[in-house]
Amino acid sequence: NLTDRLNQALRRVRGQSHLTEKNIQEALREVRLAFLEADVHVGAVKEFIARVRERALGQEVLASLEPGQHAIKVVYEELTRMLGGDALLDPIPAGGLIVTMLCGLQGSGKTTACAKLALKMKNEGRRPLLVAADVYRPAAVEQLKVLGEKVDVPVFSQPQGARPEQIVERAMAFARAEGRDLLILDTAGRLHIDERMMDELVRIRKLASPQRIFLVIDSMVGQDAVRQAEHFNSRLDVSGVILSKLDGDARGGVALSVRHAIGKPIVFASVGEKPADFEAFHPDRMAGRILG
Amino acid sequence: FRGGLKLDDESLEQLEEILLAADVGMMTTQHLVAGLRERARRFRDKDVPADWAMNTLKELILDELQHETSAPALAENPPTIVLVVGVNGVGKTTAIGKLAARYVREGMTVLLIAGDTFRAAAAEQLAIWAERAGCEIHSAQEGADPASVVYDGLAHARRLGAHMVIIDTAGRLHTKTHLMAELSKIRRVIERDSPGAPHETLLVQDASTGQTGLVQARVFTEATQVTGVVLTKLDGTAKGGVTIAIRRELGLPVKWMGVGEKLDDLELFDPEAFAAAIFN
Ligand SMILES: Nc1nc2c(ncn2[C@@H]2O[C@H](COP(=O)(O)OP(=O)(O)OP(=O)(O)O)[C@@H](O)[C@H]2O)c(=O)[nH]1
Ligand SMILES: Nc1nc2c(ncn2[C@@H]2O[C@H](COP(=O)(O)OP(=O)(O)OP(=O)(O)O)[C@@H](O)[C@H]2O)c(=O)[nH]1
Ligand SMILES: [Mg+2]
Ligand SMILES: [Mg+2]
Repeated sequence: NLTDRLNQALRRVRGQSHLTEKNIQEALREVRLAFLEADVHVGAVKEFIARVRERALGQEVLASLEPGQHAIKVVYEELTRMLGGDALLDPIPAGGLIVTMLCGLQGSGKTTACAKLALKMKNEGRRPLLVAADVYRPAAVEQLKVLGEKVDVPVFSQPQGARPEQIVERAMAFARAEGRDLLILDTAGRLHIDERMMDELVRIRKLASPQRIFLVIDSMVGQDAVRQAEHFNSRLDVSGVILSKLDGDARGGVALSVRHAIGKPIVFASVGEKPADFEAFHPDRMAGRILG
Repeated sequence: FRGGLKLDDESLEQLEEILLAADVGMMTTQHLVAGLRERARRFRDKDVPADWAMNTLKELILDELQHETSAPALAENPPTIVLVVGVNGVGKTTAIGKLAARYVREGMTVLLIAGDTFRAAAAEQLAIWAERAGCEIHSAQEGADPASVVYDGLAHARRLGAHMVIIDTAGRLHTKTHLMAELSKIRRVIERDSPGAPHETLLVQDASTGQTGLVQARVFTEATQVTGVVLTKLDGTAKGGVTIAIRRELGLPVKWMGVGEKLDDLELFDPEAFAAAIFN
């Protein structure tokens, strides 16, 4: 693991009082390797290494720690800070209908995340309404209906032929009439480079004025995550990110890449296929995972 | 790279970054760059010609990918039985719809087996694809045992005189041992049903998958002898570079590529286009 590798790389530092450029060179190479293996974006790796080098250079090697452990401490702290740190969602003003919109690439886990979010919000005392605004994927509406039933949350849908914008408008009217206080919009998966589909999201956003726009990203994604995040964020100014499939073994470097690229918080982690497999994102746990 | 370029550390680093950005992974990138260095030796100390480095890397990548067994498998005596596997959300069900359409167009009688009995509305989704492709589908109740659905489906295929049977399975993370065991069980049911079956086991992978793709391939191959990869969502910006490592380590060729969400957005794998796209 990285601690062993850093200890190896820094074994010569023992007995010295300070870390120098020369002796952290090899350690930084190990960190770079670990990060690339964890799918951290090459640009984010560069930036991270520069920061760690700056922090580590000239630092006192604590007599109490192995030099490798000392380096790991710096890396871990810097990583946790970059992953979470100051990231908080602005509070939502009280009263009125809250609208939450989920978006992202095909197959990233949006529909499942909508149901999970609905369950969580319901357990926190809200009255959510799921909205099936994906009119493209075969049986998408059925899928959300089955999931809605599982978590005992109503699903608003329209017969085939309705456009997403119409569905959302009618859903808002329905929610107000039925006393639902939280609308969770499931949207179709789309490529970040599909201008027509990205325009559609912008139109839905204009209509619904969501207080929350969550970009759902599959934690297995490699270097492409930054492109995805940047495009979605530039068109929609997302509130935050939901990372899915964290119950897999992907090291999750995508978390650092996305934070670094768009500066938005990672808010939730989906950690399985069951409705309850959904939790708040923990930056420190993610840091440990990335470091392997 | 205009004019000549010194194959120095800086330009090598730039080339490395292109490969890494395409999800080629550290190990394979180092292997390719070592190959490049080797071939650069003939230039001794002169500058290498423009584009030479990139073209040589493309050639080295193609060397890794070319293989005579990349053609889709067909059984000597029908039906050809194809098992489709992979992790969640990569495009298995959609790929099956596209394959079905292709084979129907070639005049085959095709049967789809809805082996995903877990996912909400999975059978409904596959049924829509069967309708679009113009073929039959065998499905069961949600929650039914997938191995029995496959067993019954294969019997249905025989009654139908199907030339091609394509079996959909639930997405599953390779880290879930009980789900991988379920997949091995499904494979055994198919093996017992017909000699030489399944004739093809396709691992579907999303082109945006990072280094975990290699682990996926190892684990799925162990559970169910994968014979080829379907690389999906290549109509996006992802390059699918991890498939080079999969080819090197496991000998698994990419056989098909998904390039969109419509019925005919499936093409035979084109290694030249794949290699070129990495450098676009
Ligand atoms: N293991 C695991 N599977 C997940 C998780 N989240 C979603 N999935 C699975 O991933 C697959 C895709 O999930 P969907 O919710 O349909 O994804 P989507 O983004 O709505 O897909 P499209 O609408 O087609 O773009 C399904 O098989 C889900 O069960 C997770 O956290 N862990
Ligand atoms: N752009 C693009 N989208 C694709 C492609 N292949 C599949 N998709 C989309 O990816 C999403 C997931 O596809 P599915 O076929 O449901 O994936 P799956 O592997 O069967 O998913 P699970 O059964 O949940 O594991 C759908 O929205 C598809 O339309 C492709 O080649 N390009
Ligand atoms: Mg969906
Ligand atoms: Mg499926």
